[in-house]
Formats: sequence, C-alpha cells, structure tokens
Amino acid sequence: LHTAPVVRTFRLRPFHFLVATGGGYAGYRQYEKYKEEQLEKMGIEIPIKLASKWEVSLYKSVPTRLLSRAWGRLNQVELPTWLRKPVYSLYIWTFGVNMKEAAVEDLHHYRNLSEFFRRKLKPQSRPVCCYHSVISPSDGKILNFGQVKNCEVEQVKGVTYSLESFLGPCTSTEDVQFSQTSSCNSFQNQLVTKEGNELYHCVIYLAPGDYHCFHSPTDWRVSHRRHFPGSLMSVNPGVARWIKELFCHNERVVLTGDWKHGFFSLTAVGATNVGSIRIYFDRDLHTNSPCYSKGSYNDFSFITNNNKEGIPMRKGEHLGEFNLG
Amino acid sequence: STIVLIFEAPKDFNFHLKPGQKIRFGEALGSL
Repeated sequence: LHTAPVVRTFRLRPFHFLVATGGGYAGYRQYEKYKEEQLEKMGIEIPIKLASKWEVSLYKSVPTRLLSRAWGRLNQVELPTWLRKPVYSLYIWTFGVNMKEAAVEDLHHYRNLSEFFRRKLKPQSRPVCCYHSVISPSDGKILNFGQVKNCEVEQVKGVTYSLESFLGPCTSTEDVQFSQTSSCNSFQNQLVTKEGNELYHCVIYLAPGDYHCFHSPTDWRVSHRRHFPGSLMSVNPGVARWIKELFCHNERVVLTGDWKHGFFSLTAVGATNVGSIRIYFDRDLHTNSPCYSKGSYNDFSFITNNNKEGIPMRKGEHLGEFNLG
Repeated sequence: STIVLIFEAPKDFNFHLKPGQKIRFGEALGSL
C-alpha cells in the first residue's frame, strides 16, 4: 500500500469498504436471527421487527430492475440440447418442480429457462372447483387473507400496507372503482358498492418452482388496468414480514372490475427474479422497462364506445403469466 | 411473485383457508 500509486489505493478502498460493510451487516442480521430463534425456543413471543427507513432505502438502492432484466436476458439464451436436461433437472431438484403435471414432460422441448419457467400444465392436473364462487388464481402459498379494515391490508400477519397506496387514486371519471377521497375510510367505502357488503383480501405467494401462469379467480368483468412501475424487491414471506408496504414499493399490475357482488380486483406483483408480468388480453402492457418515473402509474380502460362491458372473464380462464426478467 | 385479490362480498363470505397453507390453481378460496 505504501508503494502503490495513490490512484490504486483509492481504487481498492471502495471495494474493501463495500465488502466490509456488506459482510458486517450480513453478520449482524445472522446474529439477530440466532437471537430470535433462541427466544422462540424459550416460547417468548417475538415482536415483529420491521425494517427501518434506512434499511428499506438501502435495499431499494440495489438495482433490482437491472439485475432482473439481466437475469431475463440470460434465461433467453437458447441452451444446446445436451445442456437442457442437466440445467432443468438442477432447477427441478432445487425448487421441487413436479414435471408429471407439465403439459410437456420432455425437458429437451424447452429451448431456454424462460420457456421452462412459462411451462403449461396438463388441463386435468388442475380441476377448477365448481362449487365455490372464488377459486385460487394460481399455485402458491397463502400468506394472508381476511377482511380489509380501516383501509389497511395485511401482507402477512401484523404487517400491513395502505389500500389506497396499493390501488392508487382515480384520475379518470368513468372509473367508479377509484375516486379521489378525503379520508381513507371513504376510499374503502367507495370501493364497496352494495349496502351491507365488506371488503376482503387474499395474498398468494408464488415460489420459484411453482407454476407461474394465473387464471381468473371468479366470473367477473375487467374494466380497468393500472400498471405501477416500481422496485423489484423479493416478495418471499421473510421479506414480506420485514418490509412494511412492500407490495406498494414493487412493480405491479392492478386489474379492477366487478363480479356478482360488486367490486373485484386482481393484482400481480413482480419480484426480483420475476420482473415481467403479462396479461393476455392487454397488448399495451409493458412491464420492467428500463426507465420509469418514481411514483408514476399508467392507466388503461377496457371500456370503450363499442364495449361498455369490459373484458368478461370466466372462473378458471387463462388470464396472464409472470416471466423471468 | 405474488397475487393479491381484493374484492367486495356480503358479510357472510367465508374463506376456506389457513395462513401458510399451500394452494393450487382451481382450488376453492372461499364462498358464501
């Protein structure tokens, strides 16, 4: 260091600094986790530890969108036939994928990991329940569900986010689902169109090995799409327990409309490895684009002069998919 | 990735779920 030219010394320092702080922070988080496990063993209820503002800002400063697009580019590279089986078998083993349900079980059929990720299932492997009015739109894990109270929705038990931040206010007049409101409760009351009804929510987390297409959860009509460009932080249950308002930070596509009991909405929220969201009937939707302005969103109405109804969706009908990158 | 459903329904709407359970497309979420 004494002999190295000044430039080289400075060049080495940022790298060392990053490694030291990153390693120190990772060590601190591990120690915290160890302490919580010990308390849990002693049967002591651990208060939920939410990320502080600086931790959220630090996480948001990670170029997750860039990483996500790079990850998507990588997975569009066509694999040579001899490499497909080992690569996909590693993915299947790592994430517990059940290839017996896939429409095409032959791994050589999938030219790259993106295609493999978008694999379809055999129709008979997912029978649609005909007795219940609302079905699961996808495979996954139920993070939370229940009634929406005071305009706050729980992403996981005890960690909430604002309904108004999540769905966004209205700027268009024809869209009764959203309207400018003074207080959040009247925002929630605006969404409930029928006397005596309540607002309910359900959060489904799709793990990397899950089937990543999604379907219509009920018979409804989609009248409006709102695309919020945003971060692509991880949405795994551990992060959802740590970062409040996580779903309001991330890129998401909100579809709203109505079903037999009134207001209905389905929102697809992106994540680091799954940055792109596709809605089959929405050709104008482009997610995970390189540039976007913070806090912006773009609206699209499916109600036009010659289509007053919006897009009719049957329960179980193909609706969209998540893609890598 | 995550899917969030937010919808209105009568007071007697019931979820047939447990937090943390695995679910598959097509299975019942809830009904009246």
